[in-house]
Amino acid sequence: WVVEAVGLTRVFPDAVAVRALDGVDVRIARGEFVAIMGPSGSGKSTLLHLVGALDRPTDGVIRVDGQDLAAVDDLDRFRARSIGFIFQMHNLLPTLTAAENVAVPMQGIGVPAATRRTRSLELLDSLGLAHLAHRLPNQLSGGQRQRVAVARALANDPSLILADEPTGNLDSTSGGEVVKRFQSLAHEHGKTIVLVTHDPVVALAAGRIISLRDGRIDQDEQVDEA
Amino acid sequence: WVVEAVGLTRVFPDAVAVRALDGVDVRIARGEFVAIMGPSGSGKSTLLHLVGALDRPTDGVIRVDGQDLAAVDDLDRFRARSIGFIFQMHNLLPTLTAAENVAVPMQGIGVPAATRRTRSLELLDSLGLAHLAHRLPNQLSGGQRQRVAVARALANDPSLILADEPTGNLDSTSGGEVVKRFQSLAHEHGKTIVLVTHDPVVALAAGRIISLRDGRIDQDEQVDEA
Ligand SMILES: Nc1ncnc2c1ncn2[C@@H]1O[C@H](COP(=O)(O)OP(=O)(O)OP(=O)(O)O)[C@@H](O)[C@H]1O
Ligand SMILES: Nc1ncnc2c1ncn2[C@@H]1O[C@H](COP(=O)(O)OP(=O)(O)OP(=O)(O)O)[C@@H](O)[C@H]1O
Ligand SMILES: [Mg+2]
Ligand SMILES: [Mg+2]
Repeated sequence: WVVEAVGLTRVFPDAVAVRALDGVDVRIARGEFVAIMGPSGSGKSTLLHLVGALDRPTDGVIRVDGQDLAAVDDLDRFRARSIGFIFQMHNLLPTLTAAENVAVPMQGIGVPAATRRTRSLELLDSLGLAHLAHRLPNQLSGGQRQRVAVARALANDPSLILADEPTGNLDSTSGGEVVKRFQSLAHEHGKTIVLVTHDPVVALAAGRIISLRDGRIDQDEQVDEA
Repeated sequence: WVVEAVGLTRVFPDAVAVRALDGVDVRIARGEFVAIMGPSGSGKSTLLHLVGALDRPTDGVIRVDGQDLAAVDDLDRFRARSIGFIFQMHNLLPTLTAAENVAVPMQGIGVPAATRRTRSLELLDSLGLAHLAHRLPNQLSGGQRQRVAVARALANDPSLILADEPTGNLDSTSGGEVVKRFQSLAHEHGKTIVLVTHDPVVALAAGRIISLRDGRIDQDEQVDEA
């Protein structure tokens, strides 16, 4: 399994403890394209952050590529090499250009500068953003920033891509292009994609839809891919 | 007219100057609920920021409630009293609780502390968020932050509400509730709503859809309200 969660639980302290994720079991195989849906506050971002080793569970186990994340020595290195993450709030670095933002993960694994530059421009170009390479995030529209965040997640050609509502700020055309890109990464390049979305059109482009409610899995269904 | 734009233009400097908005004429009457749609980068946020006096045009005129914004003495005060703005990137203050964030516009116009507290809790409650009043933004989900931003925009009971993709991070249920709230504010309370959205379901709830393309108005159509 590329992703295996067993009894995955995340509790946040509060006046009343918040069971943001409450015993989730999930198995995802290589090359799957999985959509995660559910009401606001149902635990989707929490699940994605646990799978992406950006947070630690309170209970239960999360394995990526067969490795228990709790037992990995260098989590930063593990993440930088194998996982591409697209955040719900894009989190571009405000003082770096679009091209420099895309290059950050490559720097993290020691890719030489000239290669970073070339690959960064290619990734931006593949999303129709080449003309924006030199811009700072505050010189971009919301949807342009979101697409730069998509390019950044693909920088190290990761085998697992975790996307938290990557089309929320996109019109149907640019959103459709991002989704087609994910489909091609899964079907033609064997990447595994886990994508959180509120958009049923996007979810139907995936092969499987997992629905969360109150921190638990409510449904887990195969879909005939659109 | 509550909103009147004549030849409204905003150019950003770049290697090639960017005509983000390129001669826009729009008139919006009191009590209208208007949706603005268009491709990523077509100028929607730029238009909203000019109407909301958060940016100045390069050319053309923008009047709100009959006043040329270029001639208003105290723009901050004008904005604080009359305009509620919901940003595409919610922009909650990270060190303030949800309730304190909602209260910020009230502080800006000198509302006493006890009244701010009561009204803030009422507004959060009306969006189903009363139990989150004491949380910091980083203790909230993306959609919860977005709805706190909606509550904040309503704090001073403004006559003009400008919303930049307020449902992008919401599931259909909570998104539908926010849209119904806007409909009621327009139809029952005479508020004027200008809402940017990529979601056709949301746009059809408005009475009119304005479509932008490359900084210009492409279409401006009345809709039979859903
Ligand atoms: N400071 C800036 N310098 C240069 N160009 C800018 C700047 N700010 C915005 N732009 C450009 O102006 C255009 C309009 O931007 P705007 O944010 O209004 O688009 P939008 O319609 O809201 O897009 P989205 O749906 O992606 O939010 C975009 O092409 C953007 O790249
Ligand atoms: N630090 C925290 N302290 C307390 N509660 C938290 C914290 N972080 C998140 N939560 C709560 O955990 C629950 C799950 O949050 P999560 O961000 O995973 O939801 P989500 O499904 O991604 O929602 P959305 O669709 O709105 O993005 C929410 O009810 C949220 O308020
Ligand atoms: Mg989320
Ligand atoms: Mg925008």
